Amino acid sequence: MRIENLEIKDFKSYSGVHTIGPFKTFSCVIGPNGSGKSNLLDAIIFVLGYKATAIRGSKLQDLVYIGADIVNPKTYVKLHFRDQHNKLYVLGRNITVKNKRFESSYTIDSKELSAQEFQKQLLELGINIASKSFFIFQGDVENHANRHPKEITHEIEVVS
Amino acid sequence: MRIENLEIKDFKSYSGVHTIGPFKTFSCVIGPNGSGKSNLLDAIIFVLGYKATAIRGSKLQDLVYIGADIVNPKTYVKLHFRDQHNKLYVLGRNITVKNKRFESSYTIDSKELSAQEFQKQLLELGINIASKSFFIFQGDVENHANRHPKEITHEIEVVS
Amino acid sequence: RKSLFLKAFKRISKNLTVIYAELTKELEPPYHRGSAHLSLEDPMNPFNAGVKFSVIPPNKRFQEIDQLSGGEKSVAALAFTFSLQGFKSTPFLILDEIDAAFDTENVLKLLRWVRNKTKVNAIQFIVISLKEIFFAHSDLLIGICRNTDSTSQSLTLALDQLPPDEASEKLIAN
Amino acid sequence: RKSLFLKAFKRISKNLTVIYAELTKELEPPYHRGSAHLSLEDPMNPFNAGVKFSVIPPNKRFQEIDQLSGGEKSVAALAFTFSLQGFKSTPFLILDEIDAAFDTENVLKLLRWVRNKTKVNAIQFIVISLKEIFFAHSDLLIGICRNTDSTSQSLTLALDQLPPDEASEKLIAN
Ligand SMILES: Nc1ncnc2c1ncn2[C@@H]1O[C@H](COP(=O)(O)OP(=O)(O)OP(=O)(O)O)[C@@H](O)[C@H]1O
Ligand SMILES: Nc1ncnc2c1ncn2[C@@H]1O[C@H](COP(=O)(O)OP(=O)(O)OP(=O)(O)O)[C@@H](O)[C@H]1O
Ligand SMILES: [Mg+2]
Ligand SMILES: [Mg+2]
Repeated sequence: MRIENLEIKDFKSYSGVHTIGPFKTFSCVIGPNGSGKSNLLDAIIFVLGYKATAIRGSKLQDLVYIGADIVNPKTYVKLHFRDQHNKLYVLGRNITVKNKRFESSYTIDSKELSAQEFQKQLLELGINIASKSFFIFQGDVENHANRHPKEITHEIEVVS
Repeated sequence: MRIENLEIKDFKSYSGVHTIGPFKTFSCVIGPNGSGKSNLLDAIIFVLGYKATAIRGSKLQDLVYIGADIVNPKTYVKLHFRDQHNKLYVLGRNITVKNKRFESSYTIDSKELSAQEFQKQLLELGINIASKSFFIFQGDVENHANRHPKEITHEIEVVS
Repeated sequence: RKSLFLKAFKRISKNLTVIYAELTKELEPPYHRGSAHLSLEDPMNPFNAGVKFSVIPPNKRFQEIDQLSGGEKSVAALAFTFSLQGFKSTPFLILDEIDAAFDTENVLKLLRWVRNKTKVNAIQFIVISLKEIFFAHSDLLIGICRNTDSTSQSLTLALDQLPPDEASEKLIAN
Repeated sequence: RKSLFLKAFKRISKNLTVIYAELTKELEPPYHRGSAHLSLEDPMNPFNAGVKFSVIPPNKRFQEIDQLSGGEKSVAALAFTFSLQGFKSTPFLILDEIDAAFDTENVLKLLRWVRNKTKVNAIQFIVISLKEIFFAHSDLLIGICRNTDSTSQSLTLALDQLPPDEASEKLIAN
């Protein structure tokens, strides 16, 4: 059991601070269409370092809750993660505005890190974001079901 | 209410003769994955004149039930259709083998017609197969949900 | 070519607004509806650019179709597919698992829309669906199952002879 | 480049056969399983040609993936996605509505597979699903709903404290 809690503030459809969890071994996220379930998955891949464009083609600005202060947003996602030795880490990423440009920065246990250092720490925790193997996004299965032989070759090559 | 009955013999997963119906105003086809529901829709578009390649990329041979006599198949689909004046027509199409080649021919009320004459008759019955507007195939909605603006332009152009 | 396109564009755009509103109208008062619009990115040269598909799901804000949730996109895409042809000369409509991404509410809205079309446009529907809340309210069930030799078998069951399910009937009556 | 590819191809092909068999094993005796194979169209020049994905759903015949039904394709595509990486170093898996095209039987087989992976590979699962027969058997439910201002709200409900549903537990125990 690794993901313990998710703490979200002003991220996509989540206005204000939300604490989601604690997660168990087998948790299900349920609710109506458009309620914000996939947005939770977006929060997780966001805090783990996915580029905004890889989050359903967004820009950083699109990830900030639309009703938040657009001049000085305080958007963040914090993932409480327990490693295999039972040690707890708080992985964080936020979105701020500097010189009218949207930027994001990373923290682990409140200590700020560069994006590269953050990814290095994730690898040590056993989270290899580049492998993309921890997530199946909505619609992926249907898209893959319609692939041609040459596309399968390509997929295998990407993996090798 | 227009489609009254469907009579199928040795078509895809339907072995022997099957009579499906009578259909009502609002009928639902239900059953497990892989049972043969979409194959019924394939039977309907087949008898209405769709090319085999437009039926999930098949060849005529693929549409013949696999356990049927491959040398001399007697595959057919007959659609019992009632027009707006309450007159009943039996639209038929079969698959046979001539000179080792798979062929199909058309009938209306047991009278054989050329493909062109058949399509002309369908138009008079109010069935314009070229418009493709009577069917939404499995996966169409998901595919369309992911279209880009330029693809929408193309769709509208096709229609106009 | 351009005038043909613009004529079709106008017709489809109008249809879309009507159909999307019908498909998204709430099941309970105050019966808010969603709205959808097509707009040309370049009205002077429509073929050089795309068509923007903007949607406001009921009680939500304006966004491009690609910003919507999976289910919301499906509803909008379905409305668009229906709007391409309209229903003037449609004797029957055959739909294969179009509700795969729909939640309970959207399935009931679809059911209401189908029932309405059978009355208003006298369209015959044959719908393949895995969702019981949908097919339980049809007039006829055609059950397909597999024999042990994996061939298909059909069984027909008329439903319009049974007493209606009061609760759902009330929900979709509007 | 070619040897890297062939090495990965062998590994993925092996995984696929195992995972597809696990995902399709029947829920009742005689527990028949499906089988799936990857084969190179051109083993000498793998990059010039494609990879054929052949499938035999339980009790059916050999066919290419594009000849399968919608639901059968989904199961095969899911098995392929899982086989790309295997599970040696996977702490968690997050799945977003992968069961959209599944019938009841395939949903229960998926449920059985997920439960098995939590035990055998100690993987944590977070699954978004609209299907009650699936999520009713998880340890925890995170319900998301929309407020009137259309912002999201979450509610957590632990299920592992409740008595299990005997009938389904029996079905997926194997
Ligand atoms: N920055 C934002 N501010 C406010 N709302 C947003 C923002 N970004 C996205 N949304 C809203 O979030 C909703 C999408 O949520 P999400 O994709 O999580 O739905 P879902 O629960 O997965 O639904 P489905 O079951 O249909 O897949 C959209 O209606 C969108 O308007
Ligand atoms: N010529 C044929 N002979 C025998 N069986 C066939 C033939 N062509 C297709 N099939 C079988 O028909 C099945 C597909 O049926 P169909 O697509 O109608 O399923 P479905 O009920 O729509 O399922 P789903 O709910 O998964 O979409 C496949 O398993 C395939 O093996
Ligand atoms: Mg979603
Ligand atoms: Mg199907």
